[in-house]
Amino acid sequence: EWIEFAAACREGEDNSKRNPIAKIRSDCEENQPIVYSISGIGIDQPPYGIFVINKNTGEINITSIVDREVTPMFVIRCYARHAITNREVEPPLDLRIRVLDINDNAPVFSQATYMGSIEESSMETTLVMKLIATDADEPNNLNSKIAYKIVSQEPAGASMFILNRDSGEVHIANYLDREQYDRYSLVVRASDRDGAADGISSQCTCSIEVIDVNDNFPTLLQNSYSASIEENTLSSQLLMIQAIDRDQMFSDNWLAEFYFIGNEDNCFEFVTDSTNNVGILKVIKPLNYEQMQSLQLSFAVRNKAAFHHSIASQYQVIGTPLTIQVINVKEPPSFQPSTRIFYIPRDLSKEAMSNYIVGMCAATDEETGLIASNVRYLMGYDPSSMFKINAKTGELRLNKFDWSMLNVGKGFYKAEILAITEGIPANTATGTIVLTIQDDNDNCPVLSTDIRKICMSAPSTVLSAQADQPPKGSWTLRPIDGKTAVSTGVYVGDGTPDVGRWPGRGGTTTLGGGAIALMFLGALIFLLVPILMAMSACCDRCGYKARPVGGVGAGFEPVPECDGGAIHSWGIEGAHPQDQDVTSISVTKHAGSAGEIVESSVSGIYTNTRGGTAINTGMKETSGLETAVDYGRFPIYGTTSGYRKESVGGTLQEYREGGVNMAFLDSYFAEKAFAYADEDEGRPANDCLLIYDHEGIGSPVGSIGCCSFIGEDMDDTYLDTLGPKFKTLAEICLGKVVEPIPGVSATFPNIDSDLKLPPPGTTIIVNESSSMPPQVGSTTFVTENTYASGATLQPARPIPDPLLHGNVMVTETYTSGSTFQPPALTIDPLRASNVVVTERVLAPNSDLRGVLNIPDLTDGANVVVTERVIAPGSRLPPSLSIPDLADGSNVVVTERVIRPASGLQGSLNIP
Amino acid sequence: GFHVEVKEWNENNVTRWKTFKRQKR
Repeated sequence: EWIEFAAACREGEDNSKRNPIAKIRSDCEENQPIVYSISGIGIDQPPYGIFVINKNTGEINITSIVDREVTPMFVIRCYARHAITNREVEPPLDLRIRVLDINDNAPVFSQATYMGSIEESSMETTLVMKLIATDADEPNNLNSKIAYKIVSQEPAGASMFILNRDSGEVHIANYLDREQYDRYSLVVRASDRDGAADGISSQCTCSIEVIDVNDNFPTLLQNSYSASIEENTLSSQLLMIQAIDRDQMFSDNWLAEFYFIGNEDNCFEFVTDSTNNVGILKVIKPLNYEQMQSLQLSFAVRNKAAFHHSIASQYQVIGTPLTIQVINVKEPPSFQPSTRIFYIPRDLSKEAMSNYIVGMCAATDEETGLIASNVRYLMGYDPSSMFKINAKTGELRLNKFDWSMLNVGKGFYKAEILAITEGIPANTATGTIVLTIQDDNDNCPVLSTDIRKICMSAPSTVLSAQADQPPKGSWTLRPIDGKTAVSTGVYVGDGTPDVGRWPGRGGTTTLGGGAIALMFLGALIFLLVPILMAMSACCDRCGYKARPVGGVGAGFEPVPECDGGAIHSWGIEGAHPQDQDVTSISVTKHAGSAGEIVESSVSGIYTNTRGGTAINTGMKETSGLETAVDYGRFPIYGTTSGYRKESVGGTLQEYREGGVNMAFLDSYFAEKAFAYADEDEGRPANDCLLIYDHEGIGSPVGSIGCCSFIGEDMDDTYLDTLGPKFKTLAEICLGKVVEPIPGVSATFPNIDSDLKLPPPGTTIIVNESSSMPPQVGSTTFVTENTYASGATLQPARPIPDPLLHGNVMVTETYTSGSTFQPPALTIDPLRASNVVVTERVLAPNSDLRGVLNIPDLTDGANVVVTERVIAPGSRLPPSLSIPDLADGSNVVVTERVIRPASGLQGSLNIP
Repeated sequence: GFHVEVKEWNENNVTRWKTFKRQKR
């Protein structure tokens, strides 16, 4: 697979002036007759004939204008065959021709007009809509990079919306009030080349409706209202009250709802006319002037819809006074109650029946409430002429009586009496009389229904006969016109009859043993439930928590407080940095005689990015120390990216989210080759691209940096253009003898110098490892990790498998306190092969047991160096012990510097 | 070997041949 596009042509231009654009040649042509041929899209596949080849010279020409949007790339398969036998003398070779993009396409919106809506009073930055424009030019190229911009807003004034220039998302920028403007219209422009002046633009419109919410209280025109009505009359429209509301008309946010504060007798009712928001006061129950001449009511108004949360707390129920004057009307007398029931004893003799006084049926004067004095009484409906009445007093007597009148009928006799006022006009009041037989069962209360009259019989089993005592025992319900019981039951404790079911005429309700058992069971449950609930609450208080079904670990785990439940993107794999400033050490590895140097300080070919948001562009020389300090200061740091010579598209965010964008890399290399060819003929066409990737998709595990060397074995002068670090790495890749970087001094720490050791409990760990040198021209991956730690001892990090990714892996780990300036560590590896360096600086009183973790290197070309500097202030000469190395390929160096004040007892165990 | 020479792009119409050999990523 070719790494680069071998050749390029520009779309929309006549490229033939550059012919031949490429030549192929086989070494076999020196001693064999060779003919060359090509095939592929643009040659013998549509579009045909764009590329042709001189079969004898191998020169490839372009013949037509190409369109990148049609064919972004051509792959020419080149063949070299024997001129006579036609046998392929070389494996086919793919020559990729990249079509360079020109900005010949304008952004195209997905819609000409976008329609959207948003509620008023929404929070700022609320997303309203998202505009989408596409550009047919090359993806990941500036020609297709679209920037959005609001050109105008109607109605004009303060900008109510903000448009994200990159994403096309329209957000609220200001407080929206529908009552001010209920619709906005925006003209939006999309320009490619990221909005540059030379970009091509297109426009669309956005219509945004502001949706109403109930953020206005209804009000009334007046502070108080009054009305009057005659007594004993109803009104469907006693008063009309206009409500005013600024919310959207005819919506529930606008429609008023009137309600009374008072109105205990329910004589009045409000309804709202939804067409004009007028509240109509109705009188639904007659008023009695003699009882109340004036009513002082109060009412309030709200909306049918609930108030918006932004104003709901401000709503106060303020009653509006409403005075109702009742107008007196002259009323005729009346019988109160209008129906009276009289009983006659069953054992009444015939003699006694004559002139038997049934009772008094006097009419009442409505104006005074007393017995009417100016009326005369007459019998009205009395089919059997059973009664006679005293015309002046209303005394009712039996005229004649026949038991058959009751028995044949429904058990009672019904008649009407009249009370007629004297004078003109005469008013007549009518009363109803019901006569029935009094027997043992007639002592019970009488119930009245719409259908029939039912008499509740006296208790069949009377345990207490006192009138002021509640009845006990059983009861029977039966129609008043019959003896057949329709339901029976028992009296409960307070004398209330327990109404059983209604079995129908002639049926009787009885409770069986099963029903009693159910009742007992129900009572038991009522007793047990509170007890069990109390026990459960007690268990909670005692710390017992319910376990999820499915065993330990199933279900949700609670998010601890103060955690926020968010993912903490420390940006550092495998460590747990804290919010502390970190001072790192600059580690330099020297190859003594061979002069191999790999330093941790980063050469000035990239820029730093901090905090994960801001991007600092430009060239900036940073040392490893500076970098580490920065990382310590910004625990959640972003990736570091840098481009030599020129910046290209692709943002930090893209790398973070998508890992290494291979499309971007392709574009990068192509454009860089293009740019180099323009500016410097003698410039080597090699490149070093350092891309710090935040463990994105496809990047090596645990890495934040990748370095790719593209070189050709015929020309290695490009090494001189690299920074010292990557030059060294490239040289390792190429298998060259590595020379030390001038000016870089790295020695063991001088214990007599003013060495600032870290504070107690500080640990410095440096791990470096590298695998076997790669083959020439291959890719090198460099990983760098920087760790910050607190004041506690940190376990050694496992060294990553050097064989996993690429050919050289460098892992650097820094852990220190706030002020320590660590010394450089000089290592003399015998070979430029796998190197593992572990350095620890331990403070006094540290517990060193079990903290050292030197990897077991089974490979024969490994170097393990362990250095320890322990405790300041000591005058003890350093002791350096070098183990006897039977195998020359393995070197283990152990050095200890121990001073008297360290307090350590020499319990270190170093492999 | 099977060699490819490509004429590099140059706005100044100055050609420069660049030789490629088989390379793998």
